Amino acid sequence: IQSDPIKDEL
Amino acid sequence: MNAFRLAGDMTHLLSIILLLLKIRATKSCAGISLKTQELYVIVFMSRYLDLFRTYYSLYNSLMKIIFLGTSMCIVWYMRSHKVVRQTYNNDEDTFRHFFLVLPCFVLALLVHRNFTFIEILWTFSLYLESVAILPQLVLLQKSSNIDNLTGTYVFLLGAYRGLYLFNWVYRFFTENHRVRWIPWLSGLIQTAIYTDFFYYYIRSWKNREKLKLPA
Repeated sequence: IQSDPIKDEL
Repeated sequence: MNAFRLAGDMTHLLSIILLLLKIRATKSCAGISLKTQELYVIVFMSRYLDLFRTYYSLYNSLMKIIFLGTSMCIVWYMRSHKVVRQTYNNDEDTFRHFFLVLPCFVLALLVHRNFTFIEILWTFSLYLESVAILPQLVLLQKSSNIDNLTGTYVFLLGAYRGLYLFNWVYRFFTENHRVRWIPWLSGLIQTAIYTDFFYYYIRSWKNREKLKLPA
């Protein structure tokens, strides 16, 4: 899965 | 991680800790909407599904566990604690919050980035969070006497997503310039819903008078 940068947010 | 986002997360954490302390210290949840708390449990559960699948950082995993744990703890206190539950004003907390859950879920099924289980629920959690405060604001309008802790709780809860807006602007210009309409617009609407409250809260703070929302 291409990592989605915004998903490291809460 | 940037200062805006860290400040946002700390503000969010502080708001939840403040609410938990208020409930534990006063053994009362007067003025708090159980429906908003329940909506937040749904928001966190549908957003943090990747908690056990994707490890971003210790901070990220720790905060997700704390948010999930504290929000469920607050709902438990308001529903089941023998003393606190007596102080919950059911007939004042009248907002039918399932009228928020369904449209947000349908909207997430229609408007999303990828049609995957995780992405749909993540999108649903963003839409739901943007309106989750409504039952609490409706309850505050009915409360004749809003205590300071409750007012501060709502203020911090509204401020955190406002800080996230700055975080998204910062990341847009410093990182991959990727446009993300769904979180941005959801966050904008979420913060906009608080403007009315922010105005009365700051005014009451400046005039050193009791916070009162117009009915």
